[in-house]
Amino acid sequence: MNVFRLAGDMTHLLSILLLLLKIYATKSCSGVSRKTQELYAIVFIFRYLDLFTDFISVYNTFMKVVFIASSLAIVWCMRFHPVVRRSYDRELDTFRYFFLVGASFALALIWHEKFSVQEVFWAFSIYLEAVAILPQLVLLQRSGNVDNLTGQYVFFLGAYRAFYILNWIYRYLTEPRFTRWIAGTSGVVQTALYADFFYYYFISWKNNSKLKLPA
Amino acid sequence: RHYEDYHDEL
Repeated sequence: MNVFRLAGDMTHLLSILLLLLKIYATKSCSGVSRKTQELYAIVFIFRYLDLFTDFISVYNTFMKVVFIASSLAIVWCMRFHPVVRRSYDRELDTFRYFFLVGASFALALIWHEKFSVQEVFWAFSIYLEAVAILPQLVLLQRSGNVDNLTGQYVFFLGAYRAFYILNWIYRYLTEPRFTRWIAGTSGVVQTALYADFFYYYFISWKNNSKLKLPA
Repeated sequence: RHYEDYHDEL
């Protein structure tokens, strides 16, 4: 564990807590893409298939449980909670994410650490996470004004993988034969997809104005 | 390579 990876995990945890706070405090999920939440639930389930078979550390197991449980809880709230579900932007959250799932799985069949069920699903979850934010970014562009908590949620969700990139650089420089080609390549693509969001987020922070993504 | 060598991260 190094400071970059710890910062990445804490930033990721913070983003999830911010989203839970938004949904719990406002009893609303307006501006939140349910499709992105569902993609993240798939990402965590298929990435942590090793939850019961490979024990790395208490921290590792604890965080995996938190990520899986929180993503499923958010999807449940957005689908079934009697109050929250009414504020879901159903007509704006129309990204056909089936293609993202299909393309990620196809790529995982081609590029993986090892050709085993667990490793193909692990690579699938890595590629799917890289594009999972797309429905959310499209929704933000369509829904115009973005509330603060939702904007902060997306910001920290994007920042966490940037910290992971620093972590991979640090480990590459300090650990012999350290390579993470699949996670590293995918992580760079994932972070790059946030580039324009980061730009408009910075502008809104600098001008102290409402976050607005151009349509 | 061992499994935990490249799956020690979240």
